[in-house]
Amino acid sequence: LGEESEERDDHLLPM
Amino acid sequence: MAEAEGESLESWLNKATNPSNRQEDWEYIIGFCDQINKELEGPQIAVRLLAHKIHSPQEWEAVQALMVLEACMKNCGRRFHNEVGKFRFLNELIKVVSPKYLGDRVSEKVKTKVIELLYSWTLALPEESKIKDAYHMLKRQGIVHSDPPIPMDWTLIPSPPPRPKNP
Repeated sequence: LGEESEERDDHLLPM
Repeated sequence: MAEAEGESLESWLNKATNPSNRQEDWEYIIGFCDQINKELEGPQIAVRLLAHKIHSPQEWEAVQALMVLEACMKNCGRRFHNEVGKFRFLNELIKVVSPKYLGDRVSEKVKTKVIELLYSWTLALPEESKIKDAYHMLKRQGIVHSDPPIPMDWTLIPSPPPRPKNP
């Protein structure tokens, strides 16, 4: 679960 | 090496990226890599420390940090690759080359090296899809115009994943 939520929160920087 | 006892990731990195180093100091660079492999959360801590050094306004400190990063990619295995392959860290590299963030204040030497590293990883680590996403975004933004030539000795040969030692 921890890994899944980390994955969801991992976004590319807005450009 | 007795004097290395008690060294932390931060102290190894400070020595490896010290702006007063005349040239890259492989004893400290390898010391940092070894320490990452010894610690359970070594890769997570190491990428945070490296991002800070890569953002240094002192060119030589940033260049040395990028050399350390490259050495870690070669010596610290899949655990380290996984951390570098997250947008959380990739964004820190993107900031260096993007004029919207630090790009206008960073030397061409540092920016070129960041782009070379990103491109070499897209080739060597195709399974880390976020690295490709980040690199292609830089191309779409016109920050990367064409793929850089990669020196032969830069080819990243992933090492087998290290096993963290129990404390």
